[in-house]
Amino acid sequence: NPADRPKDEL
Amino acid sequence: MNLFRLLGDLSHLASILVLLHKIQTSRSCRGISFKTQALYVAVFVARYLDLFWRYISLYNSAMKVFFIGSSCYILYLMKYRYRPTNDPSIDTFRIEYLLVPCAILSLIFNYNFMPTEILWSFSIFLESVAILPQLFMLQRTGEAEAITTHYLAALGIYRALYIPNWIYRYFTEGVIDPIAVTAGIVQTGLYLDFFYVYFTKVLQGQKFELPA
Repeated sequence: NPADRPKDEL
Repeated sequence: MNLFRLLGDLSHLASILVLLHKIQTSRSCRGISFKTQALYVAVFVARYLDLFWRYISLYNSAMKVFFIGSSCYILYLMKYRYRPTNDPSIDTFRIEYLLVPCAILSLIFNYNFMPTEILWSFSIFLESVAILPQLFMLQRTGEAEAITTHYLAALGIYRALYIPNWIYRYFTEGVIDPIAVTAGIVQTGLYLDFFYVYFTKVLQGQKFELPA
């Protein structure tokens, strides 16, 4: 899934 | 969360507190680029609106609220309360040269072709270059107050610390974010000249002055 970037970073 | 990212975030937080302190105590925003500050508002709003539909942690939400709120407050201070101390005639960088390429890049490079992810990419690209009007202004005036250089140093160190964070996460979690990493390296690179003068002059007690 290309949308799987880490989303917890600011 | 690892130590690099925590220290990076704290450095980012510190940079904004230093900037607010500079403006409030000197009752002046002299030496600060309004354009750079306006770009940061655009960066934070574009990236942190996910606050409304994605919950990560209290830490994450609180930081997002702080960054959006403080950046808007700084714009208010520059535009209204300390307006006479803001000199637009030396803040001449053309920000459309940043906005347009970042918009195009975000349409090409994103993790999903949907508005929220395109906005996220846009904010990452824009953040990497948002400091340019400020550095350009510094270059033009050739000198800066010590407190302004502390602000810039903390801001530069923030993204620099994200680089070891990404390396650490790659080895411990197997995650890699090529868009953020590429933009983050560019962003840190823009500070190298500044860091050189900051560490060799300001931290040795000398004035921040660029060679003529």
